[in-house]
Amino acid sequence: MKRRFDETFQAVNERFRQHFVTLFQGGNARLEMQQPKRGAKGEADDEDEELAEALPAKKNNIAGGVEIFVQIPGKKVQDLSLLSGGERSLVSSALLFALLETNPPPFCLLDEVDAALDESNVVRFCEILLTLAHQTQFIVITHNRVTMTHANVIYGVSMTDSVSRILSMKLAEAQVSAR
Amino acid sequence: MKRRFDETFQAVNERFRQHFVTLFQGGNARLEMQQPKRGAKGEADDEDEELAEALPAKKNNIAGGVEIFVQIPGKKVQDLSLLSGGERSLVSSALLFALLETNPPPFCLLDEVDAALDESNVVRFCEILLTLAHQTQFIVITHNRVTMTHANVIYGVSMTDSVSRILSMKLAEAQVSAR
Amino acid sequence: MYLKRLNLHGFKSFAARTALDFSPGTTAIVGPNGSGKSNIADSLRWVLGEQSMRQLRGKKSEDIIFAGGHGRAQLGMAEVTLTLDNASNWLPSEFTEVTVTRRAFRSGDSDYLINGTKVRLKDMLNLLSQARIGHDSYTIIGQGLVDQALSSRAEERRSLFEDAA
Amino acid sequence: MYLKRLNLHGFKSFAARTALDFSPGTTAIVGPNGSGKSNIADSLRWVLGEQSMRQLRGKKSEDIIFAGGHGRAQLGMAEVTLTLDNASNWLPSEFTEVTVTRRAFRSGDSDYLINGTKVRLKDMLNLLSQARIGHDSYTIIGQGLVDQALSSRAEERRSLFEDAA
Ligand SMILES: Nc1ncnc2c1ncn2[C@@H]1O[C@H](COP(=O)(O)OP(=O)(O)OP(=O)(O)O)[C@@H](O)[C@H]1O
Ligand SMILES: Nc1ncnc2c1ncn2[C@@H]1O[C@H](COP(=O)(O)OP(=O)(O)OP(=O)(O)O)[C@@H](O)[C@H]1O
Ligand SMILES: [Mg+2]
Ligand SMILES: [Mg+2]
Repeated sequence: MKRRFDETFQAVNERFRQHFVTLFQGGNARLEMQQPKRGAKGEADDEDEELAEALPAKKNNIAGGVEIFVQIPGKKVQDLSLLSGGERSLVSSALLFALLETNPPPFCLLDEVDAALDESNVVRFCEILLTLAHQTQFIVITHNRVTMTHANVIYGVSMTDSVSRILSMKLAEAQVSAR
Repeated sequence: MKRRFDETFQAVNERFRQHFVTLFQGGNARLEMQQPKRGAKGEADDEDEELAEALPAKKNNIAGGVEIFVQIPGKKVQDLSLLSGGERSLVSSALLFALLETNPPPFCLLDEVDAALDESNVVRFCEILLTLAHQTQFIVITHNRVTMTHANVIYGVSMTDSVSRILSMKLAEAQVSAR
Repeated sequence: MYLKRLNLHGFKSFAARTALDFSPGTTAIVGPNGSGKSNIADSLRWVLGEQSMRQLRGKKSEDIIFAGGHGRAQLGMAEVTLTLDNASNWLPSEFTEVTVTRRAFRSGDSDYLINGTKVRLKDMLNLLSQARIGHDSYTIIGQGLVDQALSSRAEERRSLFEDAA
Repeated sequence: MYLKRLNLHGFKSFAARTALDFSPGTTAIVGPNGSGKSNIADSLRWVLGEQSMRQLRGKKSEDIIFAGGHGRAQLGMAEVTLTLDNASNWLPSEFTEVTVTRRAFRSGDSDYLINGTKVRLKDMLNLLSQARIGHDSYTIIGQGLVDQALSSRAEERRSLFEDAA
């Protein structure tokens, strides 16, 4: 069980770094398993052990969490909090793509995950999506005209008198009112 | 003090409704002062009074909060949580505009507040911004090409080798890489 | 090809019988603010077994039933059916097409059906988990939540990996 | 016309001396992801007295000083100057132009200046509050926070009205 987790972790870590470099056109990124909190703090340990027993195995914090370290091309490694809105979306997307690639779910729905991205980043985001689309059926909700061009089928949703309806659309129609 | 608050509240309420109707092209909206929690619950009252004394006057929850009720055109009044991302931005913008209009601050900086809006809503949003710009100096950070057209001056920020620089831009240049 | 079709009737703003046919490739859903796009995402979460109203942006369980509007009465039931393609036999079923249906009534009652037969919620959840389809983790990324993995604590992130392992 | 100019030097990604001249009308700030737009918003909050690093997306106080990068050393100081137009005498000052400067050093020291003269933080906050300029409430709406008024509790919303009253 632990070995399988470690193998998965390594695989995701490798793909995370790769997708990060694609999205940021350079730089570096890695995930790190935090060591579980043990050691000199006797009192804290007893509390931790009680906590470990009380929590279900999956949520067992004593196993340690996953830290994310990124270095945007040209910049120094800094706390994730200092990243811009778009940069955060890209880092999170790189991690998501790595998870999707390592263990492809049958489908994946993304609701406006491109909202914070500028045009050139949307293009790179969509290119990765295209490669993953062979293994996973994507449903993408978007306002972005570039993202729309990457779909095989476009459904337009409209509301009349409080009722939603769906219409199959052609790309050109959809892009008219897109951003 | 209380009277001034009440007058302000009424003024903001009226403008909030007006801006809501402009942004949603109909419907209705109002703000309501919640009655402070008093009455039959004896024990709760004593706690409340202690709390009232402990908190600074401004944050005195016992004075009651402000509830928001909206009715999107054609739809029933529902909990705010059921609103869409864009609808939430619009309702919040209507409130913001009402506050800005009632007591105009010298300037106001908006960082990507148009991010969740579709094109036609951005247009309506900007029209209101235009009317308020006589009293308040707006600085608007945006990726949206429609929003850019409403500015007198556009500054383009770019980053080279980890250093940000600013350049004054013409509308046409700015729109090239806009969404 | 896994998801074949999504049928909605009475779920949130989808008062009328609505069908969404999926392509083996990528499907995009577009439209103005408030038109119902995220409601489709909610319906997928819901038919896959989501029990938390908060995840569905609601407060009480009847919030996901069409509330009525412009000269239109509210409905008494919400029903969503997901049709899965099973030609490659990725689902533990002898059928080439498997449908999963969920219904909710204003009374508070709920129905769960597999291929039109009523089952218990746990049977439906069992089928889905055997097929490795979850209503949680990273198969549905909600609006405004793309960077949730960054905001959550390191320990919470761990569960994403456990789902993938 | 109230804000005349913003000068940044060493604040976050603005390693070089940078000047932003404001128009009496609306000023738009555009650019790619990560270019530094929100950093400008942070610098405005900061020069107006923001003390919470969390509001500035940082963890420790030196996070707002240029950290260095591509073959460029970190800087030891961040300085932001806001120039306010006082032709209409809306500020309690006899000058037609009032400058407010804030500096932070890696050592942890801070300087606050009004018209080039060192003052205490409280003097600067006093001037700004008399001019009704706040670094809080609704004069600066941060990225991703436009619907904060809706998510916050009714009692928290009340403070917006008290600011306006
Ligand atoms: N039970 C219900 N009955 C009727 N209408 C509902 C119900 N629940 C939600 N709605 C309506 O659905 C609308 C929100 O739809 P949704 O969130 O899908 O919009 P959206 O297309 O995702 O928009 P955006 O682009 O702004 O995110 C709201 O206007 C809300 O009033
Ligand atoms: N102290 C610092 N020294 C150097 N660079 C910094 C410092 N603090 C933040 N940065 C950099 O500034 C960048 C973020 O800038 P900012 O948030 O202004 O981007 P933005 O233009 O608003 O982008 P977006 O459109 O994605 O919101 C990050 O890449 C970060 O590394
Ligand atoms: Mg939505
Ligand atoms: Mg930003």
